Amino acid sequence: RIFPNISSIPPWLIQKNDTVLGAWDAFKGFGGCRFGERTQGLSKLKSYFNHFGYIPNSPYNFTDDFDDDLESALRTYQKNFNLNVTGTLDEPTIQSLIRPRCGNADIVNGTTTMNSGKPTTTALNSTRFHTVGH
Amino acid sequence: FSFFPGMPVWPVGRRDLTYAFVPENELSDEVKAVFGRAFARWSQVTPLTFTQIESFLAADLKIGFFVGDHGDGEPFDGILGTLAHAFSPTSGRFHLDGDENWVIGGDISTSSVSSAVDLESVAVHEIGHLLGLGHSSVEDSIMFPTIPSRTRKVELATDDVQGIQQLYGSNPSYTTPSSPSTPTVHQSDSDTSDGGDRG
Repeated sequence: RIFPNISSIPPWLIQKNDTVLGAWDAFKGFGGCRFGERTQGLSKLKSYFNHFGYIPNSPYNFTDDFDDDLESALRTYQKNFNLNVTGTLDEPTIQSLIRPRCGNADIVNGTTTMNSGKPTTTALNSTRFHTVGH
Repeated sequence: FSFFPGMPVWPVGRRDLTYAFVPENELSDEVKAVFGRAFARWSQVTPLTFTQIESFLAADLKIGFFVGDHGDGEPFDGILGTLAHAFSPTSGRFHLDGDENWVIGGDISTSSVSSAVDLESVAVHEIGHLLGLGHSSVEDSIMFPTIPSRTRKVELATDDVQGIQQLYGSNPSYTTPSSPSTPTVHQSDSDTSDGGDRG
C-alpha cells in the first residue's frame, strides 16, 4: 500500500487502523516484569532480542523466564539506544522496543560499534594522551 | 556510525551503481522518484553515482516490496514492526514490507493513520546499509535503527556523512557545512533580522 499523500489514505483504512495492533504491541504488557519472574509471552521478547543480535542463538526454544540472558540483552539494548541502563523493562525501554524499525541486526556476530561496542569513558580516559598548550 | 563486520564496500571498479525495481511491483514513476531522491542524498556526499535501469537482473541494487516470508530467511511481520531490510555490499538486495502504509508525499506528521510510514526516510536508511553502514547510536542520524511512524527523517547527519566518507571518501564538490574553509558570518544575539546564524 503506497499512498501519494496522507489525504489519499481511504477512510476505511483510517477506521481500521484504530483496531490494528503493531507487530510488537504485545510487549506493552511486559512493563514491570522483573528478573526471576516468569511471564507468559516473554519468549517472544527474547526472540526479538535474538533477531537483532542481543541474545545469541539458543539450541533450545526460548522460555518465558526473565533470566540472565534477557537482563544482559536489555542492558546492551539500553546502552545502544541511549536509555538508562537498568536491566529492567521500564517504560522508556518498552516504548523504544515497540517502535517500528529496520530489520537489520544491531549486533552482527556478537560485535557492534554502536554504544555498547565502544570503550567506556573510563577506559578511554586511561589511554588518552593529555596535552597542555604553552 | 558503524560498519558491517569486515567493512565490506563496493569495490573501486564498481562505484557507478545501477538500481532497478522488482517488475512485479509495478511501481509508478512517482514512487521510483522517491528512491531517486534517497540515492541522491548519498551521492551528494560521496563519489558514488546511482542510475536507474530497467533490467532487474543486471542491476547492482535490487529493490522490491514483499509480504511475509519472501525467501531470504527474514520474513516481514505485517503492519509496523520491521519496516524493511537491506544487505551489505555487494549483495545489493533491498526489501520493503509491502504490508506497511507507505506515504510518499505531504506532511506525514498530520496523518490520522498512526501506522503511516514515510517511504523516503526508510529508503535513505536502507541505502546506507546497501553501501556498507551499520546502525548508529546517534539518534539524529539516518542510521539510527528505529523511526516512529508519521515521522520524516531524510537529511544525512554529520555521523552518517563521516561514516560513509570513511568507506568511499568525499564527493569533490561536497563541502562540509562546518568546514573551516567556509567563511562564517557571526551575528550578535540581538540581531534577529533575518532569522539566525548562517554559514
